[in-house]
Amino acid sequence: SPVLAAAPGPQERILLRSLGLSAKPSPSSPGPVPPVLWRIFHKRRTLARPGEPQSCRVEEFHVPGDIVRVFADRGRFLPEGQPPGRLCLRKLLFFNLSALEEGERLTMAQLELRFHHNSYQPASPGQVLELRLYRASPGGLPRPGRSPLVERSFVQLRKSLPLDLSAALKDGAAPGSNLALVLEISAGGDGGTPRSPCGSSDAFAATSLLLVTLGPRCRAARGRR
Amino acid sequence: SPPSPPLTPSPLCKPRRLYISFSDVGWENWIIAPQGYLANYCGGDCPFPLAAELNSTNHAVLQTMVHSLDPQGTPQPCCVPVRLSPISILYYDNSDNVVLRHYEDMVVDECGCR
Repeated sequence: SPVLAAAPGPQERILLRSLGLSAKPSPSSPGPVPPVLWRIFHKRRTLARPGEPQSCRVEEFHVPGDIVRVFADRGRFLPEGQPPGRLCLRKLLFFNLSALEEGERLTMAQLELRFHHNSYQPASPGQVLELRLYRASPGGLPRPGRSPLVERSFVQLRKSLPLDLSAALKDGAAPGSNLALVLEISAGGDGGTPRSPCGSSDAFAATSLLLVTLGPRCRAARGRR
Repeated sequence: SPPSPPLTPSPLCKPRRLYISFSDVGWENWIIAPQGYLANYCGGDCPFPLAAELNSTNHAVLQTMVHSLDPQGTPQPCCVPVRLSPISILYYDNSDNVVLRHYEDMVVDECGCR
């Protein structure tokens, strides 16, 4: 268009900054759009009536917020550690949260684990799968002596498993410029029998972190109210 | 944007059709949805005597009166947005994250003389 084509510099930069962006994004490896974001987008589009006072809330999650972001996991698989076969899966989950702006307040954090098979289950029936999530140092190791942020047992894991991290991420404070977690999945024993290896880690597909934040504009509006 | 129907445009202040297509401004590779939206703009005159439907302030009424007496010295009031509504945009940010963000004041719903 004549306007931006002629002066892509200052004018476009001002426009992008008003949209909360430091520069024009040029997605190199754009991931799929999570269905929940499409649902929220379409619902807002159909409900939006002219002049309707849009609140700063994300009704789907029942939390305040005007910005929903989904961060892809940039971590790697970790060696299972000793004794071998104790763990089905051990992975560093690493999220680059530098896109969060000054003044944004975190109101919800949800980790989503996705598995290839429709269900990821221990090798022998009757056993449980134990899932633990630790905060890690960026080097990818659980901080010694720290209790897990999340500890859950499952008879089997479905294709998609959401884990609420809101409380664990100190609700109200947007995390720093990145977030490192260690995910461990093991086949729970019944105490007597040793843990046996469970489904191989190739059942694991991907992880993403969904954050809802309240931007400065909404925070100011709520403050006034 | 598609040509608006050939109506005789009213000279008075009111919302006018403006469709913004993100591909026209070269943003289509990072904005996922919408592809564009009806933003509209305000255009038209605020003549003396200001009619009631022009949604004007007392000050604007007085200004039009002074303008009619002294057109060179005092301009007409301006036709500006008085009610706007938000839209949500789904896009990839600078780190390839998927973002759904709510932006206020993106669509002109009503204009007025100010």
